[in-house]
Amino acid sequence: SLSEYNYEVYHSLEEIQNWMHHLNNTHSGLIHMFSIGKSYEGRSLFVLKLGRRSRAYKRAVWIDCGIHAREWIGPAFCQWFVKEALLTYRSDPTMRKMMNHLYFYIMPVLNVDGYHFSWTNDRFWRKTRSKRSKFPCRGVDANRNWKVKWCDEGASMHPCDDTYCGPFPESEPEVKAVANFLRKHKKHIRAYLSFHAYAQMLLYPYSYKYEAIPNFNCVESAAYKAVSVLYSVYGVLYKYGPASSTLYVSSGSSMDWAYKNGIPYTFAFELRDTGHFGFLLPEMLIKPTCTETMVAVKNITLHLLKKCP
Amino acid sequence: HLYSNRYAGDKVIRLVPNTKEEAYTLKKICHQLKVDLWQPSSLSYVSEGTVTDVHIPHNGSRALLAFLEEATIPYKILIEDLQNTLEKENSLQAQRNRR
Repeated sequence: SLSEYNYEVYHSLEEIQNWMHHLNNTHSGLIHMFSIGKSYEGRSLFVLKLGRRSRAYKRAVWIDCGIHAREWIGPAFCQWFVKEALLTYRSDPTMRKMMNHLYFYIMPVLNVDGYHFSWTNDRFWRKTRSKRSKFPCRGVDANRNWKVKWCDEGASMHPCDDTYCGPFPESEPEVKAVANFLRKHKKHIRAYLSFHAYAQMLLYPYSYKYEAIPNFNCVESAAYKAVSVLYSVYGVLYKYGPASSTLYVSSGSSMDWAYKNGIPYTFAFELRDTGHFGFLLPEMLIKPTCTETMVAVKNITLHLLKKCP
Repeated sequence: HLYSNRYAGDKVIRLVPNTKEEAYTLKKICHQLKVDLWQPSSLSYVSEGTVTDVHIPHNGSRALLAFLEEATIPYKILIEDLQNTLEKENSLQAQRNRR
């Protein structure tokens, strides 16, 4: 049951997928699970569609976690988000509004092969697990493989590098599957959120160049308010701003691609911490991290619903 | 042991090169020692003032630390032994499960 699943521990891919199946069977009024394709190693790419079913037109928000395999707090947050939505839909007016007015497409683990590999072999694996016969190394950086200034600054052409952009854009079946889905549904997807770790930042486009986006005012305002409410929870400071200047320049990112492809509000979260634990964020910090992030995500969602064109 | 004890003796070290020259030599030695970069995501981003977190295998940490001392590049050991950290967290989880 929802109350028996432990959201304050990290779960293997199998556990997460079992959990998704279970919610699909037990919460059909708010959840519908579907697959958007297969990974390189043949695993299903599951997505949860969350929200009150309605025949009326509803806009949507896409949320993905686990683009980079070793960033386990990402998938933990995606699960937390779903849990909060189901548990507080009736009691929290904000959540009820979100579920009634929007659909949320949640992909708890985008890089399923890499995530599984980080559980079983190499805890610090980052990339996908694809292999081209002529190259000695496996994997592509799934956040450098999108078709937006592909393989330019901040990405590597070398297959053994952790920021390898791939042999061509959308070479990775996982990236291709998500890209296809977003292309198909872009008319009603209003926001794209992607969760990574670690740096404690809330980023928006562009990553690939130092230039302000056309709708900077609303995006910046949403980001500012989100980090402010996040800070109000436990006093944890998140920086915010365009990814290129706040973090570093990188080309081929999912956030930039989603923006370029017509989703007007795209963000990337870099969750806790800033390096004390790094990728090994202890499980006892899952709850505070997800609690503060949840507040920020709700704030962004409402801001975009009410204040932005 | 988790992950077949492969991370025994591995360290995570934070480095902040102060000058362009330090950044250049740091990138060179990190490339030679085949470090696992935690942040930033690529050595190409490392320049003066860049907070750089590297996961160095146990057989390379002595060489890296010796280099940093000689070059007087400030560093801080974030994680003394990665395997211990992983096992400790796993042990805590097992205790919680037993409780």
